[in-house]
Amino acid sequence: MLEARLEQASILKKVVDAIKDLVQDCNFDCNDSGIALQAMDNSHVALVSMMLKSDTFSPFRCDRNIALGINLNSFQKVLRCAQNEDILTLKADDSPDVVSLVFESSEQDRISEYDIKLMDIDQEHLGIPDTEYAATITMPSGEFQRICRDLSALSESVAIEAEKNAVKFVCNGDIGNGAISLRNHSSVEKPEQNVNIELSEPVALTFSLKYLVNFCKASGLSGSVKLCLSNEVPLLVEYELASNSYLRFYLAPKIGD
Amino acid sequence: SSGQRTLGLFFKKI
Repeated sequence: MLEARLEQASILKKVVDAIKDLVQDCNFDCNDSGIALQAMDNSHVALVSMMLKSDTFSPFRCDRNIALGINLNSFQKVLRCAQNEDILTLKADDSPDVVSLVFESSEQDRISEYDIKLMDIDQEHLGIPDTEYAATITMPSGEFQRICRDLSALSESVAIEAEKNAVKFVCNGDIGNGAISLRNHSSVEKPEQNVNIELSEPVALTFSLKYLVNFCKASGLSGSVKLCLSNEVPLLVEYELASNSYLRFYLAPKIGD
Repeated sequence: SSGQRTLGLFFKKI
C-alpha cells in the first residue's frame, strides 16, 4: 500500500496547477523511491517529468509498484479543497480503485477526507537519454516567465542563443522584433537574481512560445529555473524542488525556414 | 505549426 504524507499541501497543488493544461490524464507511478510522473502533451511536442522523492514525504511508505491513473482536472478540484499549509496524506491500496487524500490543519482540529476515482491509463513511456548539455542557464524563474510572456505577444517562436557569458532570447513577429539578452550575474545581496551561464559550445535553437509560457506556470515552485540546451535536441526546463525532487519539461525544437 | 518537431524523433519508446 501507499501512504505518503506531505508537510505542505501547496507543493502538490502547485505541481498539478502547473501541468494540467499540458497533460490531462496521467499515471502517478509510486514505488519505494517516491512518486513519479511522465506524460506527453497530445501533440507529442512537450513532455512533463515529475519526481517527488520519498524524502519529500514524511513518512513515506510504498511496498509495491502502484500506478495511480488520475485525471488532473479531477485532481485539481480536490486539491483546491486543501489549504496551502495543510498537511496532505495520499493513501492507496495495492490494487486501488481510488486514491484517498486527507488534509489536516496543523492549527485547527480539522480533518478533510476525499477520494478520487482512478482510471486505467495506457501511457507511452519514453526513455530520456542522459545528456551532457552544451549550455546550462540558471536564472530567476520569474524572469524567464516574463521573457516568455513578453515575447509571446509578438511571435509564436523564440530563438534561444547561448554564447560565452550571455544568453539571448530573440523573436521576429508580424508587428516587429524583440530581443532580450542576459549576462552572467551574481550578487551576494540578492542571490535570487543570479544568472549563471555554463557553456561548452554555442547553441542556437528555436522553440514554440506557447509551450514555454505553459511551462512557466511552474514558476511558483522554485525561485530559479534551469534551461539546458544542446543543438538538435529537446530543451530541458527544470524546476528543482526540495529533497532532490524536480519538475522537468522537455520541448522539441522547431526547424528553421 | 510548421517546422515543429515531435519528441519521438529524439526519445525512444520504452
